[in-house]
Amino acid sequence: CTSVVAEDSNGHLFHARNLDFGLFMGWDVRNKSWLMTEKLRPLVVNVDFQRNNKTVFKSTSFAGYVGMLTGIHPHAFTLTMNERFSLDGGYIGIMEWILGKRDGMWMSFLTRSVLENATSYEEAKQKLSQTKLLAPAYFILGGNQTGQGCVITRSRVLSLDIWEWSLTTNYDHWKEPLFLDDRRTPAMKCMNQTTRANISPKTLYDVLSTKPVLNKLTTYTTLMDVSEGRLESYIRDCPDPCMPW
Amino acid sequence: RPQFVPPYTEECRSGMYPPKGPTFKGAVTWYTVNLDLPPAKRWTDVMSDKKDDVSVSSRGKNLANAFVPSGKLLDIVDRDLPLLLDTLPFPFNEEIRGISAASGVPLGEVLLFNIFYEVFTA
Repeated sequence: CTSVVAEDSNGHLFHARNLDFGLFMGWDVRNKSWLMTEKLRPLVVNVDFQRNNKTVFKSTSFAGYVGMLTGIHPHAFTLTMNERFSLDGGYIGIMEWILGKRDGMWMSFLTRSVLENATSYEEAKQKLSQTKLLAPAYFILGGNQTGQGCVITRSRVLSLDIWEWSLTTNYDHWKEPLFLDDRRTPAMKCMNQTTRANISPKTLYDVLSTKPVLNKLTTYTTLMDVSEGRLESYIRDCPDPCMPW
Repeated sequence: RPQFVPPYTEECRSGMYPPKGPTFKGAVTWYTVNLDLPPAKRWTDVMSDKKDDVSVSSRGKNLANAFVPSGKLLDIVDRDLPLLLDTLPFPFNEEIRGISAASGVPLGEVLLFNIFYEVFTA
């Protein structure tokens, strides 16, 4: 995955993401694509969650999946989650849960709960950084005021780091990404080339359409504008030549 | 040219929006989920619309069979995983139950689909 929170020169905040999923879950040799990614694409839906006929939050999700990976609480904050791989991973959290230790929260349920119940950037940041989880994760949070954007790097128990303002893929920002999977450098290069004056949903879509930021695992691209309360999503494909991840 | 050798890094793209061309496979459909409804009923419309096009079941099976091709893992998913459902927090457990009922997909497979993130972070 690649997530970006960016601000234009007028202080207008935008949040965009590519959701990449399906690595090593079957490779279709004939079509040169990941089986799981292909099966997920038709399931992508945009959902407007309403209470009393009013929008509470909007999300891009998968039909049948009740947690959230991408969403906007209009006029308050935007949130995306990127996968964080660790030996102390979610399977340990699940084992603990089965054995009766249930003080952690399922990651996607926390994300949905925050989108549904938090009413400000600060409240969302506090919940995402302090709630004990079953699995490690990166939470990318954008606010509605200038300077409000951060990447929260989570282990299952702790908030390891809160990095104000930037772009993240699936690696800790203080470490070099795996040399075979460096989407951060090209994405950063394109963001720098775009310049702050030209930041918009249109230019963020351009960044997320540049290979290898766009790759064979990319299922959808979502663009969010917090002050307009707007979320738009597009199902993606990456024709050859294209990196498998 | 660098875009023809791995990792196929391109010059930064421009003019891609509005989405079109070979990297765009379609717009995403909007649905409304009414949070005033009982949790088991909230996803009925979405699942009614999607169940004929795409089987969530095949996704669960692929997921399980990718790791244990014999199908034994899927047996466990169908037989034992639903026991976990009642331990999940409300309203998510009820929503998952509703999705299974609306789609006809076994409960264990819907549950596996909903916890795949936790399973695959190793």
